[in-house]
Amino acid sequence: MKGGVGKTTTAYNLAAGLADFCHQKVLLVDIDPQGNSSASFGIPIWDLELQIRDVLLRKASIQDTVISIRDNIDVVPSNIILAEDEIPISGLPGRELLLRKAIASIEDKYDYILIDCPPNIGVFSINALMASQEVLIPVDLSFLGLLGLRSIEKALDLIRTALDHPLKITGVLATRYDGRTNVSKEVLQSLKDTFSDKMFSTVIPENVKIKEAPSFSIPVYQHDEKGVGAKAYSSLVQEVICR
Amino acid sequence: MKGGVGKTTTAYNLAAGLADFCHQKVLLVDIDPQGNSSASFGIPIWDLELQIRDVLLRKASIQDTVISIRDNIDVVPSNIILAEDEIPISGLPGRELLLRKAIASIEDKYDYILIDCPPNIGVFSINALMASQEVLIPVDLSFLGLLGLRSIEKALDLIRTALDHPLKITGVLATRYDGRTNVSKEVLQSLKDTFSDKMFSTVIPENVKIKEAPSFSIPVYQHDEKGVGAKAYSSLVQEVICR
Ligand SMILES: Nc1ncnc2c1ncn2[C@@H]1O[C@H](COP(=O)(O)OP(=O)(O)OP(=O)(O)O)[C@@H](O)[C@H]1O
Ligand SMILES: Nc1ncnc2c1ncn2[C@@H]1O[C@H](COP(=O)(O)OP(=O)(O)OP(=O)(O)O)[C@@H](O)[C@H]1O
Ligand SMILES: [Mg+2]
Ligand SMILES: [Mg+2]
Repeated sequence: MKGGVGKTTTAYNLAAGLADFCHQKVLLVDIDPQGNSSASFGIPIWDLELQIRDVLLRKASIQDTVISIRDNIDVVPSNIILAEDEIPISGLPGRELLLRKAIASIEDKYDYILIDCPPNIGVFSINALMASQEVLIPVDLSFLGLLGLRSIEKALDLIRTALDHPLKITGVLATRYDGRTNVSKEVLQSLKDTFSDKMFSTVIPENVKIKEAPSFSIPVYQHDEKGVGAKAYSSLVQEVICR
Repeated sequence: MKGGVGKTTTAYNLAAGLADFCHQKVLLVDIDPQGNSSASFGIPIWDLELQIRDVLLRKASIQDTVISIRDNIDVVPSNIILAEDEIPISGLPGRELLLRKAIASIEDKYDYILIDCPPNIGVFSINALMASQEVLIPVDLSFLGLLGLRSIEKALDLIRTALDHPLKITGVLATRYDGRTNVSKEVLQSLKDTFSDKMFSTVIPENVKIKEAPSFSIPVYQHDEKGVGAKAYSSLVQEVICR
């Protein structure tokens, strides 16, 4: 829910890693009007014929919107036009289940379906959560990042009770770790104390290659194969596959 | 609109600087359900009696919700409960002008009113924009940050035309500059080429003291008076005052 914690960075690197290293068939659904995970794979988001909004508004089947990035990676893209639909979609009956119903028609084709959410708990994030069995929570290692985690917990409780949907936490992922700073170490320790069994042991370091990779439309391990960013996301792929 | 670019960090440091250095009377309105700028000033956001939601739902006057941080700094706080009101508020007639009308009743008391927005263009951000004459746009120096700026431009055009509200850009502020990386320098240059007259000459550096300061409920220049983070935000205060 907090902005800029690495949701998109994690979604597209994890999607790519599951496909490239573990030969999983992966669908990445971008339900953030900013279209960042679509753009991170090089999809020209200012030029989309069909996108997630057409699925939610039932103008197209989800199958028609899929863009094949490579053999094992498909993306349902989004762009800013989706933002204009937030209020109309919030008014539709059954508005929380639009994505779930659409995904039901294609989920057999995939081993993993990842959904990249916007940084809020509006109708798009709620659609994503209702369509999912699990949620992976990246946390930025800072005071405000930790505060954001508390908001997410409250939001998840709300969803479990109000919408009667059992949501498991795949794991809490510490991101943007800067080993030279005390704040990173202290917040990481505080997370481990609170979420011991839920924490991924992988910690994503602050790494310029991670920041640069989307500008080349490739995951970090193609941009900088031997670097710490690449190693961290590969190690996350291993952990996710084995959970 | 992009998450994690420094909206909150800039809002509370600028508010504090205008008050402390330039003796301006400042109101900071937190209209982000995450309550981050409220929390950055040490307001206990999990324990609020009154907040911005009570103003938007017309259950309280904005005056009643004001918390005085020090002589010259007042805050209208928010917390996660505001998120539950997004859909009901979106259904109200005149929903885009709720904040503007509320602020009209107290704006004479202040030299500056700053509004910290959530990372999207939903009803809360639209209320903020409709209540404002100007918008300050922080941009994270990365590929995704630059992409976010393009989304903001489209959103502002939408607002100017659809809601017939002339919005000036106070300035575009480059944030989280890391001089050791090429991506920071290239994105900064690209911003300067596109927005030459609109760019603040101040560039906010990536600086751990900026990240730590909210955990002490103080602005960065009280946490680390002589540091680069403090100097950068002080220089931004000067630029804003002189525009
Ligand atoms: N480990 C990292 N090291 C360096 N930069 C990073 C790292 N993780 C993310 N970033 C950069 O930080 C910015 C925010 O990351 P990202 O966009 O993935 O977050 P997000 O949670 O998806 O944001 P939003 O809330 O806007 O959707 C991006 O510019 C990204 O490239
Ligand atoms: N110049 C900087 N140097 C180091 N850390 C920074 C800097 N600016 C912001 N941060 C940190 O980056 C994170 C995101 O910043 P901030 O919360 O101000 O962004 P935001 O745009 O308000 O995010 P959101 O979209 O969630 O509202 C915070 O943990 C903050 O402390
Ligand atoms: Mg994102
Ligand atoms: Mg913020």
